[in-house]
Amino acid sequence: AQSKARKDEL
Amino acid sequence: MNVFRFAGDMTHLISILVLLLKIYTTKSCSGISLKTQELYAVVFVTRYLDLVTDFISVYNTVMKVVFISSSLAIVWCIRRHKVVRRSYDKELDTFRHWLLVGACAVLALVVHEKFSFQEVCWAFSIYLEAVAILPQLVLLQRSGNVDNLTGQYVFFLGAYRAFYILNWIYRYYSEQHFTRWISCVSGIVQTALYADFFYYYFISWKNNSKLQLPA
Repeated sequence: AQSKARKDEL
Repeated sequence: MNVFRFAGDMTHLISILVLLLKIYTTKSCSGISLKTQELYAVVFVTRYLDLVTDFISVYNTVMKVVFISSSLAIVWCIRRHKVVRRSYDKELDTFRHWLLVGACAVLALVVHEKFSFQEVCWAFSIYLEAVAILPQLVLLQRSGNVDNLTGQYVFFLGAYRAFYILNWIYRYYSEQHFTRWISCVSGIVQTALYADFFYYYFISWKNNSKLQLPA
């Protein structure tokens, strides 16, 4: 979850 | 995903489509800085290293592929396309952009979220994107009058990061642990660099006159 939240922006 | 970020991504996509439209319809890249386009290609390649390793969503993957392929295609067009390359303002586009690359690389080695290859590359791409527009703005000042599509391209490119600032504010208040200082500070610097362009763009729109940037 943490990694997913990290770089979800373009 | 929130409406600000979606609007930002769409505005960014529109800026790229406007640039592709200009190059495709006029078969010319006059007024376009090859150096800015090369910097953007570096920005996308270094930022999306996780393209194949870290699947976020179909939207995320598709947009990354679109950004990387379009930026490389535009650089190819200006460098190699037999017709387009003739209209490149080589003698006006003289910004020493590799200095920007070096400075951002040093900064990324010093300021990053985690000292790993991918994280340092990501921070590097964030810093580089903030200054990537400089060669283009310098070229616009030197080339005097700006054609409509080029003006619109720069306008949408500047507007997209402003939407992202609203997105960061929204996420800061709606998600507990959301802090992304590197993106935020760089995004504010990036948008501020467009301030004078936005001013002259607004004046030209209000007076319905040709966009003129003072030399």
